Amino acid sequence: GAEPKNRKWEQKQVQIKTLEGEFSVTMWASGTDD
Amino acid sequence: IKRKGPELANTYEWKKQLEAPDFAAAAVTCFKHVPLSDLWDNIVVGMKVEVENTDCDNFSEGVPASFWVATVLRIAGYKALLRYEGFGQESSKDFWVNLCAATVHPVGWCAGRGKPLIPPKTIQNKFKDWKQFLVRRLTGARTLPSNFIMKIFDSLKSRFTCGLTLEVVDGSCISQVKVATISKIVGKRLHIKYYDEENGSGFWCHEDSPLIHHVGWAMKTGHNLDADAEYNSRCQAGVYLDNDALPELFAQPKPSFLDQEDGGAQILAGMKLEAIDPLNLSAICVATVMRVLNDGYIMIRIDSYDPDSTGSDWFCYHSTSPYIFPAGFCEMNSIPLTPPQGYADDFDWDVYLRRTGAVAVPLTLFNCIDMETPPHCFQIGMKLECADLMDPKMICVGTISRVVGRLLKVHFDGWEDEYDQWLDCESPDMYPVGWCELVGHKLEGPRASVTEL
Repeated sequence: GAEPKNRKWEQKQVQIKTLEGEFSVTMWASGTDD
Repeated sequence: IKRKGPELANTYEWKKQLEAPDFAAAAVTCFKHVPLSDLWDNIVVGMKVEVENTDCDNFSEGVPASFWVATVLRIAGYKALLRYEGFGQESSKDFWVNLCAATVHPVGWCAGRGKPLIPPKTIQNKFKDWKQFLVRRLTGARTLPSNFIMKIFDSLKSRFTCGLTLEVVDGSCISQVKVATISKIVGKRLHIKYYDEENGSGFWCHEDSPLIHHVGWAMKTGHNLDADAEYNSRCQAGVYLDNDALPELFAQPKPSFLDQEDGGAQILAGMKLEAIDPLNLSAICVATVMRVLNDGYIMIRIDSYDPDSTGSDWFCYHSTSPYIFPAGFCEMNSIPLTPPQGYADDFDWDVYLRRTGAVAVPLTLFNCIDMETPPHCFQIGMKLECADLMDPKMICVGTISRVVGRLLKVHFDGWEDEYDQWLDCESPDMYPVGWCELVGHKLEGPRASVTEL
């Protein structure tokens, strides 16, 4: 996905766990994480 | 979200209606008073979430669930149509969920709890390398904030607590307020018990309702009050108790022209206006200002009521209320106006004012004119959940049937138009689709027609 225009979106490293193992992906998270 | 409980027996689920291709729900952002309204702009189609995987062996409620990633395809209020990742264009397993349900999480939630994502059984063998698939599908995509659950909890908290004392309009005598206590809170809606009704059904309203007031309000404004002697004397003495609800807890009306000393225009007793009938919210009626209270409040009386009443049918509106209008408002907006008693549908304001020797409340005192309309996104045909204000313990399925500036007409599905309600676009008694499910309130479904039964 393209970078969202709204500045409320934050780029985040998100951890994923599957039966094959663990890894991380870069996603956009909405809202604030206060 | 409560899934069970006797109070939720037979609660309506939107399932069938949601599947209709032309179904339109008012967006959560239309309702400023509901949970997550301020961040719902960022809940978008295409977003990814982790959600309970029901496409597995032995799935049943209560058994520890497995999760998988899904994409939001459509949004209707708090509800979203989801498709598990890996189904491509295949829609057979698409499903609606409440995005605030305990089974929906931001991507990353499962890994944080050591839970592996398990692909749905239907597509289990579709890919050999699920890691590569997920990296491709998730990189650069959007998801919920990691504190989404905390945001939900925070936004559900009421300013009020059970046991607080307050003054509330008396449902059986609308010209007075009565001392009462909060006995229950559901989704910021307060169940209030009148002080003299141990076993009565009480009263329900939202915490931002203009029908509730702080301890001492009636005395301050000059409104009629039903209270015991002890309450009256301590209010007179300015003595407050720990469980008294104080002014800062209540929604404050806007500053009124009447508060200004050189206020320009003034409202005086005897002036005429148009007002929503407090006993029949589908009707806008010719009305008279009966008394001017302190702090911008006025008592009005609907001119079509029985003339023999002894003042028990007067009703208090704030002078900035969106439910009072200048003479001519209905005609200007092609809304039927209920004429005074003895007048027919060809009612004419000029003739009436001449005959009664009354004057109309000056136009400058009203908030309902177009330039005062706050931006809102309600449109005709949108579905919502709405309190039946004639029996406000009930939240019912409704549709926006008219929009006149900031004024909305809500039609209760399956009921005759005479049960419709005119409501302001900022009314705290309207909620998005899925709100009842979120807060654990029963939702009354559309009334079934005879043929359906």
